[in-house]
Amino acid sequence: VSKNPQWVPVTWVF
Amino acid sequence: SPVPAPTATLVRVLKNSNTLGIAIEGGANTRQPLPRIVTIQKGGSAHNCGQLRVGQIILEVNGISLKGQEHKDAARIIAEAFKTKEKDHIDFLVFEPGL
Repeated sequence: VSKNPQWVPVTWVF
Repeated sequence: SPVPAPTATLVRVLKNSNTLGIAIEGGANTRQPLPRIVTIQKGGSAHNCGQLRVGQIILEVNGISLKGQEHKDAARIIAEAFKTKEKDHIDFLVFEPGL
């Protein structure tokens, strides 16, 4: 089980 | 054939439109530890500069290292670099894996 969460946050920078 | 050495490139993005227009993924404590460009919006300053590409990893913004920065802080550093009136450009040090 990996320490880092599998989902990766994404953000738009406008 | 030799594995291509990963290269870091300094890209200067001029603020020639009212939006920067990039989407980034990742940051400290995620499986993508440094922010990676996942989308570039047509007509934004990032697109206009022509040197930023989807897949590039952003190491530094105006000399500020993003290493160890959480996702929201990395996004804030980039947004502030675009908003500041002190400079008419942003210098991104990007790394293109496997180039």
